[in-house]
Amino acid sequence: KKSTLNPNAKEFNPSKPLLSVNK
Amino acid sequence: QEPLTASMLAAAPPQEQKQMLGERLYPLIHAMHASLAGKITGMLLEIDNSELLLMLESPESLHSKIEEAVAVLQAHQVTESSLKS
Repeated sequence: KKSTLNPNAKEFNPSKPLLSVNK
Repeated sequence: QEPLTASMLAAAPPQEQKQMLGERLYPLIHAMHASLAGKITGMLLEIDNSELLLMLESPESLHSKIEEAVAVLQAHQVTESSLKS
C-alpha cells in the first residue's frame, strides 16, 4: 500500500540538543 | 520525564502541540536513525496528534512508522537523484 507520509515535510528542530555537541 | 497526555496537548496552541510531540518523538527517532531524525520527525508530525499520542505509547507502532518514513524518504531521494543525473 502507498504510504501517506510526505517526504517533503518540513524538518523538525528540537529546542534542546540531545548531546552536548561543540560546534 | 512525565508522559505526554491528550489533555496536556489540548491546553497548548496548535503549533506548540506539534512542537511538544516532536520533542517526545525526536529522541526516540534519533536512537534509531540519528542522521535522519529531524526529517523523519517532521514527516511523522504531519500525522494526527491523536495518532501520534498512540504511537508514543506503543513503541512497536512507532517503530513501524519510522521504518515506513525511512523507506518513503529513501525512495524519494532515489527519485530525486535520478532526475538530477
